[in-house]
Amino acid sequence: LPLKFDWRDKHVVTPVRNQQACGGCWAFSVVGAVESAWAIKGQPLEDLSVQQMIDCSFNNDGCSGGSTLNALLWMNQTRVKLVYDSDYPFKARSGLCRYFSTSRPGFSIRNFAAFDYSDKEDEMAKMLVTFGPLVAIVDAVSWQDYMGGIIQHHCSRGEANHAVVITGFDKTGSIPYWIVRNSWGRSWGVDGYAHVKMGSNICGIADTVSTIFV
Amino acid sequence: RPSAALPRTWQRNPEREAAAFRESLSRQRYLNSFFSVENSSAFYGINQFSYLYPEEFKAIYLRSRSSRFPRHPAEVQMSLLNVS
Repeated sequence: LPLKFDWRDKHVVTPVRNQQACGGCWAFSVVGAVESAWAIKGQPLEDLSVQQMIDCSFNNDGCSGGSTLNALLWMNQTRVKLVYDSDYPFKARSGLCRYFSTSRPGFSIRNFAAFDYSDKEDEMAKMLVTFGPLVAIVDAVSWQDYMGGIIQHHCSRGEANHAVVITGFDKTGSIPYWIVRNSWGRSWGVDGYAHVKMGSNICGIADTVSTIFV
Repeated sequence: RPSAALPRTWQRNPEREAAAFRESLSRQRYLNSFFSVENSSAFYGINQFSYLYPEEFKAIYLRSRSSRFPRHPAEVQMSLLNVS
């Protein structure tokens, strides 16, 4: 594994978005990972519709909350194609599901893998480098005040409540860390990203991790 | 405004936001008082969420439900070796 790796350097990660007052982090994270997976496969990098997932993933509760696992199960079972964000823009509230013709351009997934990588963060890094950005769920209570630096304290595990995308890692310094894309706008954290210490399952970052295959 | 998504019981007003802001400042001081000697350690400060109490922040933004995932198995580690 390289000491430093970030899918942003390959230009396959869309800009950080802002979920506003919608509790749809679960959708932002899954859609973000699908965008990257398709870009890694050679498709142009495009913003895909988070609103479509919020409205149409029937096994979740839209802006009132959801689970990344249910979102991925929905994508996998229905073979739904996510349309472009411009075709189904984000409204920051749940709405009625809009359906599109099957001939409309869209992006589905082939499969996904969901594992607990606690004590195996090196394996998690391998998955990231091999397949693309990872969907993870973390305990983000202390992230309310986060401004920058590497999160290594004040973060419990076992209380996962927020979905994010892990785009890379950096092991070149004294504290190795994961590079984590959030959905609270670019003004939060480090240009919308958080840095979380690797190797100690800080914030439960390795407990519930999904890899997407397209 | 994030507070628009809050339950009715948490209706916002300037006094409540000011009190939440003061509590945020105090909490940030506390968080920054540990480990400040470590150069790379996280630091905490005022941002767009400072006008919210932690329970409000959690109610609006931390809405992901967690599931228990299986432990990553050794055989998957082996199969990855064959991935180009």
